[in-house]
Amino acid sequence: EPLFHSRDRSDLEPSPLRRAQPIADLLAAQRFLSKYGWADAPPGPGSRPPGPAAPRARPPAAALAEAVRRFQKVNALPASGRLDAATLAAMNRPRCGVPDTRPPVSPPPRARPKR
Amino acid sequence: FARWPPPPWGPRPGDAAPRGDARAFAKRTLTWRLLGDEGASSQLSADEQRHILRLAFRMWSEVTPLNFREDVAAPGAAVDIQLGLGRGRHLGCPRVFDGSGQEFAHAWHLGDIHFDDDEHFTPPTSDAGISLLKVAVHEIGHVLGLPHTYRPGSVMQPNYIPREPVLELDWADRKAIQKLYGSCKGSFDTVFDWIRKERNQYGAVTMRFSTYFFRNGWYWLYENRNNRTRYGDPLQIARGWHGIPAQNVDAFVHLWTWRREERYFFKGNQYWRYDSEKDQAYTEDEHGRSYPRRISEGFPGIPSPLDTAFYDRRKQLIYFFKESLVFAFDVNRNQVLDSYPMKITDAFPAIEPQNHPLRNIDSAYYSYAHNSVFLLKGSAYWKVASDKDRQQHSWLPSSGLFPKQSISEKWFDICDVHTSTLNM
Repeated sequence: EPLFHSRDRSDLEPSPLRRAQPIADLLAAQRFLSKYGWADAPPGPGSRPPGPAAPRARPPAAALAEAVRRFQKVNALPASGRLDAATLAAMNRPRCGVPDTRPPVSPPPRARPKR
Repeated sequence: FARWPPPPWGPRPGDAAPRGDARAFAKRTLTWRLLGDEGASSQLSADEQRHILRLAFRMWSEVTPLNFREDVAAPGAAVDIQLGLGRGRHLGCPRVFDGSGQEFAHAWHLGDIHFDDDEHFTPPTSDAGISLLKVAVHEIGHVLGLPHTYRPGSVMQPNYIPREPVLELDWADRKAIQKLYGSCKGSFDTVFDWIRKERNQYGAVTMRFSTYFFRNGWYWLYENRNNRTRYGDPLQIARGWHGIPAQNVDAFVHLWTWRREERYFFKGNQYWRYDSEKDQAYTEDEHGRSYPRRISEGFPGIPSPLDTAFYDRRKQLIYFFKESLVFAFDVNRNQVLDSYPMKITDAFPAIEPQNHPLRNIDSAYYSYAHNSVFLLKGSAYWKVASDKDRQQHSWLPSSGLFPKQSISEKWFDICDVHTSTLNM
């Protein structure tokens, strides 16, 4: 039984084992921004650099700063483009998992009901 | 989400509006189900969860022509919206929850809703934790097709905002969802303003009024100053009004002169008098004569059943409508005026040719908010030219009817809900 002492279980503490990893560094922030539609996905390990024919993409730092700036603006934070403490705090707030800048999309194939 | 492959089977029947609007369900009654076992929460009882979800669906139903019905019997694939709670990897979902904090739920457009059971979901009555009701209302908005917005006050803000004063769908949220599903339309049995005498802080008697819309066995209080129905309406007539018929009321008349103040409900060939102070229908008058009474007895010369009626305070006449005729009843002489009955088209002539309800009016309603009489029929109304109108445009015929307008564009969001949620 999860531990609680008050009748309505309002003092129920989620087990420390299952806490969301705080967003505290650049990579976690990048992942947050791409997950919620503010930036493209960060290059994964082993991905190949774009070929000479690919259009010149903005340097990743500039693109990231722009994404951070847009995120800061909608969250009424100073749009500095820098990952300051207030921006990280905003990223750590409880939120819905649907992306912010795109309408929700169609459902994945449903799981088969267990027999 | 953006990376999901499109569903291999294509939209399910009812997934998208056949009118080509793929962003909205085409059906107007949608089914939902809370997944049991793995999908149930470890923090709230299943009944509590289902009650909260039922309320969340009802809140969307109160502002759209959509109805939501819990379906615990049909095969899973036939249920429009499945909801479940889970931890980490859950319900066969390709998206893994992150534990307590940050992501507390997600949803798919025209699809399912998942809640992260590592979050501390609480009932609406609790100030602690994350309100399951608030999150459910938000995620249902996604399922119906609404994206996130950062507009303050919207239920579609991506972040959870604890301790908001009230969880209701505001004007902009309503307009957003109605862009996808349209607004609520429909006819009414009767519409009337109910006057309340109150004493203000100086002890002086003041008059306030609320507007009521009756349809079948339900009613809505319309808050004119907020341009919407009362939060939580419709209610059942029998719950709010005592001793009158529980449904299909034909007319309401508030007879109000210097010496008299009487309120009557009409249905079939009978009428009831209502006691505003005791909030119930009289069972008998001061002479011991019982109510309800036959209309022909209390209003000689008036046929029944009626279509509708309204009271003109200035002329001290009650206009009774039946089929294509209107009867003007003099309340002081207790008889129909000699020049009546008249055809409605003669008594209330059309200002624009061919633009007239003609017969079988649903409701004739004098609005204190608009100082005008309206004739309602189906989903349209015709406004009767008031004295003020005629002072500005002297060519207007007396009691002329302006061209028809849509009821739902003057009185907003008077929506049905599914009968299973009526008593919430």
